[in-house]
Amino acid sequence: MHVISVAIPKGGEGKTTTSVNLAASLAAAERRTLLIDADTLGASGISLGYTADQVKSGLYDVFNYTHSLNRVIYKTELTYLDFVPSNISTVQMEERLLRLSENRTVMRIALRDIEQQYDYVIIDCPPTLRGITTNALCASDSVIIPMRASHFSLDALMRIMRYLKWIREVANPQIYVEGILLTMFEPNTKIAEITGRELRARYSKFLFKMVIPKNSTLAEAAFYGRPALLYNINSKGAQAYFELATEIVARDTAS
Amino acid sequence: MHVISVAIPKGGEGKTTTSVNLAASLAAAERRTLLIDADTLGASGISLGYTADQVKSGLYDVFNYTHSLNRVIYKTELTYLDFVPSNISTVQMEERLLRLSENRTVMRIALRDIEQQYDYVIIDCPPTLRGITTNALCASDSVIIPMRASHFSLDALMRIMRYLKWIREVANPQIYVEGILLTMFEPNTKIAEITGRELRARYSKFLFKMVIPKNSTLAEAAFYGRPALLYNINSKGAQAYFELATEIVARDTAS
Ligand SMILES: Nc1ncnc2c1ncn2[C@@H]1O[C@H](COP(=O)(O)OP(=O)(O)OP(=O)(O)O)[C@@H](O)[C@H]1O
Ligand SMILES: Nc1ncnc2c1ncn2[C@@H]1O[C@H](COP(=O)(O)OP(=O)(O)OP(=O)(O)O)[C@@H](O)[C@H]1O
Ligand SMILES: [Mg+2]
Ligand SMILES: [Mg+2]
Repeated sequence: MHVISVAIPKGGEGKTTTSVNLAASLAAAERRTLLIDADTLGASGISLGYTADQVKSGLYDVFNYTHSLNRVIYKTELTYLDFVPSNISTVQMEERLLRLSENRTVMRIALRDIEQQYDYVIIDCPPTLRGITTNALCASDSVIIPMRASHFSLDALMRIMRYLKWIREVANPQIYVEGILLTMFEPNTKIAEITGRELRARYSKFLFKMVIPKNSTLAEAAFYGRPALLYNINSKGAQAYFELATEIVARDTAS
Repeated sequence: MHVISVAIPKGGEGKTTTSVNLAASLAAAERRTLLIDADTLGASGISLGYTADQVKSGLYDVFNYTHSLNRVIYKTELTYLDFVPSNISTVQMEERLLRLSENRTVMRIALRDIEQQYDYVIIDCPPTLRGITTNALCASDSVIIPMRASHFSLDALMRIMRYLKWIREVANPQIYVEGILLTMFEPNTKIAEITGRELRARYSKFLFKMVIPKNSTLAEAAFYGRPALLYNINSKGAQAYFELATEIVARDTAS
């Protein structure tokens, strides 16, 4: 089982869009995939069409020690894709979750239950590093860092790279960077050029070959509660995420 | 003194871009303005060209009771704009700040020191509701809610509207919604149409008349560490934020 966190301590970089569409693409390639929504807003759930009343339990309940992971797994429209909603519906639950996640091993221990059931686990993280993201990083084999072309994103990238060094030292020596993924990419703009230059100079060995283009289908699909490949498989967005999934599967098959 | 928080519990909606460019526009209109960066990443600081080594103290130190607010105020290129950096440079400081901000009155008490010095205080909030954002809302007269056209943003809008009811009951009866501001707006797209319809149906009285268009100058300006009106005053982005500032000043003058 390959556990991948999708994280960067900056908002709006495409973490949820990447998690949902990568998980859906892996499922389309018939890899047994579990998507876990660790984001307080529950954006992955929205992207798959789950409404608050359909979700009775989720990741919150695993951290609250009232449910095992197996009991909070929901089916999706895709045969090979299952889903764990976040189920963090109030600010008070958010506060409690933050305290419960100070124990960095909750997620890692919970994932042991399902080791034989899935080939891939994708964890959609909130835009912070501490708390539940730390839990996810301690439980992961690798991390995908989605980012837009922007000055803020480069700073956020630096922060998570620094943080991963600390995670490796204190909690999870094996975690590696699966790759840095440029999202909402608009070529031939000044910010794309500056960001690209900076990334090639400092992080070239971590950059994925492919980028995710800015593509309205990806944002529209979330309105209709479906991953892009079920909403419009011919869109550039769906194709780009399918390419990402193929790249990750190829790496795993090779090693 | 009019204190305005810029907040929504979703990442990447334009909180920092709005805070920086609104504050700069108010300063250009010769209102004495203080911009406070309450975001852990320090994106407002980046937008004004501050690098980590230039910042010796900031909001963190006010919450840590080592500095009064007056001692963490920095000058900017604009005569009427001062700035308080966040100065939250490590995850450990972030953890500590979260605990310190459980006392909801720290920011309100700190702002009393400067009541005679400024006409406007703008607070750039992180993409969560608890912790420092709660502090900011308890200290504010009003709140601007920036949002993109997206399903996630509508959910996040509902959450903050619900939270504001609670804040009014338990901590700050006077806080009102200054307005909902559509950012990175691209007309004639399906998501703009769906989001617009939803907003007009449920929140029409809160919507600002103007929207902030998607405009690459706004993202580029952050690379050069300047507000858009200093980077390229003729850009649509700079003009739109100047219009927003004019609207807010007009409301205050009228009442
Ligand atoms: N490639 C793309 N093209 C166009 N829009 C996109 C693309 N990727 C994401 N979006 C849109 O950009 C916004 C931000 O993306 P998303 O919510 O996935 O980011 P995030 O990092 O998960 O945000 P948060 O920090 O709040 O968790 C959403 O409205 C989403 O629909
Ligand atoms: N009107 C606009 N046109 C084009 N790009 C924009 C616009 N407004 C913001 N951006 C860009 O979109 C990204 C997100 O904006 P910003 O960082 O201001 O959002 P935020 O809500 O402060 O994010 P966070 O949740 O991380 O604090 C940034 O890269 C910014 O440069
Ligand atoms: Mg997300
Ligand atoms: Mg911000």
